[in-house]
Amino acid sequence: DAHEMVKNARLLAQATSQLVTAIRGQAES
Amino acid sequence: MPVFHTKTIESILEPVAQQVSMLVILHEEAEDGNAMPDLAQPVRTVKIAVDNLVKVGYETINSSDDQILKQDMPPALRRVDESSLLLLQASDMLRADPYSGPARKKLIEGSRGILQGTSSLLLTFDESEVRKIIRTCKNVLEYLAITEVVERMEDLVTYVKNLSPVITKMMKEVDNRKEELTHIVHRDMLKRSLDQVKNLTPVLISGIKIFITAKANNLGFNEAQNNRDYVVRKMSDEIHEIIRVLLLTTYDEDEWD
Repeated sequence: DAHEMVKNARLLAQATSQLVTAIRGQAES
Repeated sequence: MPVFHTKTIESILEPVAQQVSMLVILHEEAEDGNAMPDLAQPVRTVKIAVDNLVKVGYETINSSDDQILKQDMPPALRRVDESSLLLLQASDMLRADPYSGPARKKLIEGSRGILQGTSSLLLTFDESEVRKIIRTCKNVLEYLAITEVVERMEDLVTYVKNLSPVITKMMKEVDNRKEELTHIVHRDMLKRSLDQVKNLTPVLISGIKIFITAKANNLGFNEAQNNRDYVVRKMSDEIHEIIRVLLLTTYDEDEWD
């Protein structure tokens, strides 16, 4: 099982990815 | 060419790294772009994720006895935390002015900072995990170093009883690590050394047995001793090689398959 820190780092990376998608979506439009 | 040296780190950072690179390119190409949407919700989600990571990070620091981890992890956590504050500021600024240039810069800096901080954090944690495996390897080396005190069959029974679980533990940990590596050359190097240790273990035991018998019968003593010492040396060399490869994280482009 992954360590809690690795799990939380993954969640943060996913959240950051979603944020960047939202920013980029606007920048590309 | 893969940039991250373990599959776990790669799977976490690779997608977001690509996204952030694209964001930077877009920003450089079209700095005066359209109005930004309200980013309050995604920024809040990032902040919650950062707070959770920081909390778990400090718990990890407090429960660890690894001094290097204790020293290296807080700056990475601070980097992530400070970057999330930049995102919050940017989100507030954009609500007032959706065209704000400084807010866009903060968004880029914040996203990049979170990526870099998370990367440092994962690398620091990974290095600490590697040090644990190296401790197990050194434990085996310590047993190998006392092989010469095994002079009777009773000693050998105790020696094998103590050595076997440590070797098994080392083999398992190194094998798991091997599977984690993205660098095929490092994986192959670990596999080769692991195979050597695996094959040499029964040779070592029988070498010690022959040595004990030779000593008791006073027959072929020197040869038996040399043979035993040779196997010990060979196994120790392979374990030192495992430790060396475990510590490799840099990439030589020519080595990539």
